[in-house]
Amino acid sequence: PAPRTEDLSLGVEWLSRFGYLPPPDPVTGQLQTQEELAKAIAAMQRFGGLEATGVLDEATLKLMKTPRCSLPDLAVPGARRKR
Amino acid sequence: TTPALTKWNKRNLSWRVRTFPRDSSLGRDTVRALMYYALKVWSDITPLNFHEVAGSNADIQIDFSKADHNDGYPFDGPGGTVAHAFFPGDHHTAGDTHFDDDEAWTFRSSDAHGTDLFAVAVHEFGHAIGLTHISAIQSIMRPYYQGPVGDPLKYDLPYEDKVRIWQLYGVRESVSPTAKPEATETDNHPFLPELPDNRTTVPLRKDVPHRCNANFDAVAQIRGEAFFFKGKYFWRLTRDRHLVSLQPAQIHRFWRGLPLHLDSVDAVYERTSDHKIVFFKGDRYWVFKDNNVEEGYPRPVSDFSLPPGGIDAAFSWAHNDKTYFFKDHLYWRYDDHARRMDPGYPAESPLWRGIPSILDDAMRWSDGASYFFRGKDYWKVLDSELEAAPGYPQSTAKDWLVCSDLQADGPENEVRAEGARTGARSRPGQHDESRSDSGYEVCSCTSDASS
Repeated sequence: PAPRTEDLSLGVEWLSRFGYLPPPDPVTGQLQTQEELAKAIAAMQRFGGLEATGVLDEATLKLMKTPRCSLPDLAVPGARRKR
Repeated sequence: TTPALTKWNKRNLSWRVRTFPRDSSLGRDTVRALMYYALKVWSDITPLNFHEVAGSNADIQIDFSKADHNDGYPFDGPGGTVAHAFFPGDHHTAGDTHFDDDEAWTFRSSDAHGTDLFAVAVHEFGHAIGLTHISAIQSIMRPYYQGPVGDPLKYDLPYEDKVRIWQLYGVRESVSPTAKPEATETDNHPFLPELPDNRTTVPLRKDVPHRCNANFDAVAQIRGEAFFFKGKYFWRLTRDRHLVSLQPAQIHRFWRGLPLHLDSVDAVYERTSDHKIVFFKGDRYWVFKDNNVEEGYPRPVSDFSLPPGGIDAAFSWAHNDKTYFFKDHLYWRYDDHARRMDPGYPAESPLWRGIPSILDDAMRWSDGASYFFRGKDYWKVLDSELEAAPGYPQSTAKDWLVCSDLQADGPENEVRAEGARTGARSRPGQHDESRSDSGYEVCSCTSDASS
């Protein structure tokens, strides 16, 4: 099944926050493409030890809700950097 | 993973806990001790040295903050993000480490819902010295909280993390890549209490005294906390009279500088003039600054104009700020500020009516009262009164050492209570040693007596 809208929203916010997606352009408000999103999800899944399907499934959402460190996992060009 | 961006150019780094958790069950000393041990994990294997400092210029400033705390990385309440740290660098926040004060921080807790502070601190200090996140399942630098990692005193970093930190700083000279260094007991560090856990049956070594059945060698208030000494061991109570651990700690492991063969102490008190701690044993005494002995000790008790043979008890009376020494039926009054014995002493004990003329020890407490201990009992003298308060003596074990009626009569009764629920009591002083050889104590760990 397709992910729920709120899960998708949470997923995009989470992926941006931890370095898997560049943050939305504040000027244009450009949305992420489906392809970029799938790649980011797959990267997050690989990093988290899940099967890299690129699909925002239950296991992926569960991992996203796991308590964690605030620092990003990947340094994405254009993403805000801790240091 | 991303390569490390920066590393420290210096090898000696200072740290400080600037703000503590506000509503946590963990005391400040425990938090400091956990930070100490979490940093030690890294300094054990690298040439980095960490030193706790008091000022505001620490390299690694540690804070417990909630929500938005003005560093651009707001916390999000319980769960979610639990902590972060800034990588090394020239920026003033480099190395700073922040924990979300909305988390339920725990240590050695059986509560699966809490967040283990030591485990998170080891991870965050990894960032503070330059490590980024890694996906390796075993690594402490995985971004996700994975639960407690065990005893802080025994924790050994996973190999992936050792290799990565060695790539940044090299290997500590005393460490081979495959060996864990011997723990050093020479450095000054916060004391990590052994918090009571939820076990119901704990093996009891035969040479370890039982807190509920002891008449204590010495009792002292030190830095606002109570210390009960018996043989080679002591128990510690926090300012609110919460027993730090049901199990006693070994004296020489905490009070560094006392002889290893010292089998007991006679009396202990904190000097009001300089807050140093004085230990007496026989004809000698030691002065401690914090928990390290001062240079030049032991010294003879004749320094106090006390006769050879030592003392039974020592305490500073809040009423006149004088120190009283007791030996058998005699007592002396000493001026710690002038460092001389007051004239006219020794005098015949007791000065305070209603307390025994021979004491095990005495102490002043934060309620302004003085407490006198003898055998299994204690007496309370209010403020400047010269007579024991009505209703005393009371049981030291019950009121101070978190023992029930049955426990206060000895561990053999605890076992009996657990099994047969007999409720039988032996009279104070009538403890049958042979019956305590069961090798076990049974404790509920839930008693809130006096706590």
